[in-house]
Amino acid sequence: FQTFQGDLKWDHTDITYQVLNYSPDLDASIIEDAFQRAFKVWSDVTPLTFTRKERGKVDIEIRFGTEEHGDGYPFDGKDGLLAHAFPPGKDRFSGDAHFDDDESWTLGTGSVVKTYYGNANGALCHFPYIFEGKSYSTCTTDGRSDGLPWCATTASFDQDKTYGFCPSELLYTFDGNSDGAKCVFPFVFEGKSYDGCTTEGRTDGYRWCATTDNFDQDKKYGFCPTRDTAVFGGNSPGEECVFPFTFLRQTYSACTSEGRSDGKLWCATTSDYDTDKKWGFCPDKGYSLFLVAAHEFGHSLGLEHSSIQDALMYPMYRYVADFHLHSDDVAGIQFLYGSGTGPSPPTRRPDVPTRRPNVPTQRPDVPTQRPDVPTQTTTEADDTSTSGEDGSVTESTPVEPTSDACKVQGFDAVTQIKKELYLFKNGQYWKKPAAGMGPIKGPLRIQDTWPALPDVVDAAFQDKLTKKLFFFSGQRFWVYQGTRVLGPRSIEKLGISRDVPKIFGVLQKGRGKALLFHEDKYWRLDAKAERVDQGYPKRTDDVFSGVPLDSQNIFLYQGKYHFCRNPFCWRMTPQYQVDKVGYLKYDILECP
Amino acid sequence: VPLQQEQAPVVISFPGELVSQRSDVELATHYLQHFGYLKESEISGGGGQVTLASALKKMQQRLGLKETGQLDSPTLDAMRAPRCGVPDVGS
Repeated sequence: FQTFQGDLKWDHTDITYQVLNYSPDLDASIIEDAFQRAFKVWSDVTPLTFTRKERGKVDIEIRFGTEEHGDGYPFDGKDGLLAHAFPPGKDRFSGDAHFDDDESWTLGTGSVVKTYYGNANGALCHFPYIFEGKSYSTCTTDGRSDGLPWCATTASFDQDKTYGFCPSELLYTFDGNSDGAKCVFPFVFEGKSYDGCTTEGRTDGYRWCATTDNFDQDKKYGFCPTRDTAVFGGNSPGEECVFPFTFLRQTYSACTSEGRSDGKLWCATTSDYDTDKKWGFCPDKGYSLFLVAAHEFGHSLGLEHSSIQDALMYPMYRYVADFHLHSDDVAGIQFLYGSGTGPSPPTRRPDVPTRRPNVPTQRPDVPTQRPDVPTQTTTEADDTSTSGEDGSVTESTPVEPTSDACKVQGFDAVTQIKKELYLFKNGQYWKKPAAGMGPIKGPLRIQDTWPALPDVVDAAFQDKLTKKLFFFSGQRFWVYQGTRVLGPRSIEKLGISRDVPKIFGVLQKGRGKALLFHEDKYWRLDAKAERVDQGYPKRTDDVFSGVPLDSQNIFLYQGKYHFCRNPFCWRMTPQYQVDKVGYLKYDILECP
Repeated sequence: VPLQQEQAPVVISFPGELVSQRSDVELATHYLQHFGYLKESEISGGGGQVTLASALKKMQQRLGLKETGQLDSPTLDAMRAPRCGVPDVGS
């Protein structure tokens, strides 16, 4: 995750918001519900609360708009840019979230049509439905003489007879100054008579009508709701397709992608495109207002875009039916505001293998394993170990056998040595096979294995070429080669400046090289020469983009880079792509 | 008798379309600029292809695409995908 420069955040936790206007695409109650759910995504994992206010000063103003809508950052018609939001602050637009009303706003899977009146108590339309033996996938005026569109709210009107009326200007308007009164046609505006909703007199493209027969006289108006059959974008948004229509002298009776290179379906809104040039995009699945709002509110609270493709704060839109906040988003928002008392964050990702139930707590002296837990057979994996000439580790005495690595609150250092992952904390260490589901061994006493080391080890690694084991603690380091030890020596001897208080972690880079990290910079160490290479330090985020710069543990494990900040780990491929964010304990240590 | 040529599909300019059907390079330049990967000065500076390649790499890395530095099809698809208007780089 990323936060805005200077970690912009609200200085209070009781955040207020106001919905300044509504989209014609959805009923106001559905819009409000989507926003409320989007805020809940964040309040569930932080101490933040969100309260909607009808008036007065609020932190987050929410509005729909099109093209240039007053903030200098214009939208771009249908598709492309969907929305944007401003980070927290005290400026005019700080925290505000704007949604492009040239989009088709839905809940992500096509038109959401709430009904009015009828006998279905405001239920949503059920598409498709059967009426007089024929299947309908949109609202229809069939069966009525007053032109009011309606739909069934179950799969079969013929059977259930439940129905309601669909949004249309003949039923109601929204916003404006007419308390939702329906349009009156014809009406007079600037001396001219109108028989339908119009965008005349406006620069934002919203369709409106008068709610009396003379706007010039009464000044009463409202905005027209979008019919489910209306087109989006183009030059006649809100109008309906007219079938058949003529395009380049051909006749079309359905939406077409002819004339376009992007495959999008469009139709004419008069019977002759060639003459009138009036058109729009046909209704599609639309964009989930809930998902987009949850993303934008992340910005409103101080999060920038994440480079994790599954994270909510990834900049591209992707519809997901079963939304769960990604651990990267949770880590980001909790970095700014801390964790809350709401439901436990975050939900486990689907790509995380399910842990086997009831794997017993690991004790180094437990000989019996569950049948499905591979038994440790190699010497290196035995409980008692010391350092061998080749860097293998043998013989040491287990201490405090009840101490459980899964209960440790953050490790001092983590590293893979040969085929095991070593975890250091306060004079003790644990180890776990790097492959398979073997148990965690330990705790073992650090000084039983490496007598020269202090209790706190900040970083460690084994060089593949020389088999040397490097340990770092504060500004000192030790080099073990078998039982021989050199150190402590100052990290200045490696060529690292004296103002670096500690090394946070190490990544082996092939044979004989390793990267030593301190916050936002890193050095490349030549393990044989025991000197850092020229041209270093370099900026961490120039190469390792998308990982936290304040990682506490940085290590190579199973061929991938890991940057961990308790309790999360960002896993990065050798091509520097973050491919997963998970838990150190659950995803790496496989704790129950 | 001349051979009958297969007719290429006709692509027209639709009136009122805000984002007209740009060329790939125009689209890329606009995208990289808009989302903070490319500065105005880097384009006018005459760096040409090299500048665009490095901005493309930055964008590909940031968005989890294969870092080719080329305007390849996955990159163009990403540039055409619906997204948030907040820049990825810079404020």
